[in-house]
Amino acid sequence: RSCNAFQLISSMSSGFDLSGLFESE
Amino acid sequence: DFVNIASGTPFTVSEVEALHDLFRKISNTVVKDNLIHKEEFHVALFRNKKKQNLFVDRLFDLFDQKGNGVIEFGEFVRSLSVFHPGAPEEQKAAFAFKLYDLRQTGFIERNELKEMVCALLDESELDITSDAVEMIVDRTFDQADTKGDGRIDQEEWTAFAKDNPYVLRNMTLPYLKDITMVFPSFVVHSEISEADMAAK
Repeated sequence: RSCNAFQLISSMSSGFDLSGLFESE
Repeated sequence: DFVNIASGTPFTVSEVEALHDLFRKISNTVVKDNLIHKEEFHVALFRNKKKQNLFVDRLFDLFDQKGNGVIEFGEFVRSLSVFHPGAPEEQKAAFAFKLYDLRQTGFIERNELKEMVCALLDESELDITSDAVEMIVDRTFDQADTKGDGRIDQEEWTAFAKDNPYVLRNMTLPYLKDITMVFPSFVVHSEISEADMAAK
């Protein structure tokens, strides 16, 4: 019901998962 | 220089030092020049330079504040600071707006939002019909485009993000809160000597 596109993007896109930067071993 | 870079960000000087260690590592994975190239940004995030991702490309462009094709250390720290849990919400909202304004027109347009949703669905396993995508985009515009002109301006976006804080969820990296604690390996390389560490 309250689902919107920005919510989808912010919760799902791996492109935003910057945590990869901190695991650059 | 670390002092200079730390000022105006939520990072302490020793955190900036820790970030420098990380930066040095990332910026020398492909081209050894202490600058992060797009390829290196991709490798750091995905371990794969070929993987295409719309959002990562946009993120890179925003990190690259000078727009010269590489991320310098100051740019890296300032951009990451927006993702700090302590950074102001308005700063996060402004950064997210720039991310979503794919063609940098000053507005998030309907086709841009649709493009982002489609990119997201492409990378996920979700199978959603194009009718459903249209519906999601329509509904989002119903909520966010309060002036009803078919595009979302910065003011509308800021108000929308304020009412729906979860849309800024991707703008906070909890890791950044205490970077020297979460990544203790950095401490070894910082001013504290190896001998001090061994003594503890």
